[in-house]
Amino acid sequence: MLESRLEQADLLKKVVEAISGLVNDCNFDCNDSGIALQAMDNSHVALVSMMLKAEAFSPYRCDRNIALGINLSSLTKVLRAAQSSDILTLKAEDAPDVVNLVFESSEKDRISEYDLKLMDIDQEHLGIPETEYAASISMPSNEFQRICKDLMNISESVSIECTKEGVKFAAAGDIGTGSVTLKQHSNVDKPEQSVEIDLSEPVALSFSLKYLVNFTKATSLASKVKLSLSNEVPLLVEYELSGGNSSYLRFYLAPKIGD
Amino acid sequence: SSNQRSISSFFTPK
Repeated sequence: MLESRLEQADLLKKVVEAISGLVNDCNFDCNDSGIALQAMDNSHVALVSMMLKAEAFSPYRCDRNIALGINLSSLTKVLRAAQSSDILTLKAEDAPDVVNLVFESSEKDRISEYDLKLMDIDQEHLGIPETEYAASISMPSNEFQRICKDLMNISESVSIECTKEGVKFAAAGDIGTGSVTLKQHSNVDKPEQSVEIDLSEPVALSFSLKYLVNFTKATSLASKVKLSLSNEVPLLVEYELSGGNSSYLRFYLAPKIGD
Repeated sequence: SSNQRSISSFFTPK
C-alpha cells in the first residue's frame, strides 16, 4: 500500500496546476523511491516528467509498484479543498480503485478527507536518453516567464541562441521583432537572481512559445529554472522541487525546424 | 512558417 505525507499541500497543488494545461489524464507511478509521472501532451510535442522523491515526504511508505491513474481536472477539484499550508496525506491500497486524500490543518484541528476515483490509463513510457547538453542556462524562473510572455506578443515562436556572449531569445512576427539577451552574471547577495551559462558549443534552436508559456505555470514552484539545449534535440526546462532532495518537474519540448 | 517536430521522434518507447 501507499501512504505518503506531504508537509505542504501547496507543493502538489502547484505541480498539478503546472501540468494540467498540457495533460488531461496520467498515471502517478508510486514505488519505494517515490512518486513519478511521465506524460506527453495531446499533440505529442511536449513531455512532462515529474519525480517526487520519497525524501520529499515524511513519512513515505510504498511497498509495491502502484499506478494511480488520475484525471487531472478531477484532482484539481479535490485539491481546491486543501489550504496551501495543510498537511496532505495520499493513501492507496495495492490494486486501488480510489486514492484517498486527507488534508489536515495543524492550527485548526480540521481534517478533510476525499476519495478520488481512479482510471485505467494505458500509458506509453518514453525512454529519455542521458544527454550531455551543449548549453545549459540557469536563470530566475520569473525572468524566464516574463521573456516568454513578452515575446509571445510578437510571435508564436522564439529562437534561443546561446553563445559565449550570452543567451538571446528572439521573436519575429507581423508587427515587428523583439529580443532579450541575458549575459552571465552572479548576484552574491541574491543568488536566485544570478544567470549562469554553461556552454560547450554554440546552440540555436526555435520553439513554440505557446508550450514554453505553459511550462512557466511552474514558476512559483522554484526561484530558478534551468534550460538545457543541444542542436537538434528537445529543450529541457527544469524546476527543482522541495529543495535539495533531487525532486524535479521537467518539461521537454521538441524543436521547430525550417523557416 | 516552420515545422513543429514531434517529441516521440526523439524519445522512443521503453
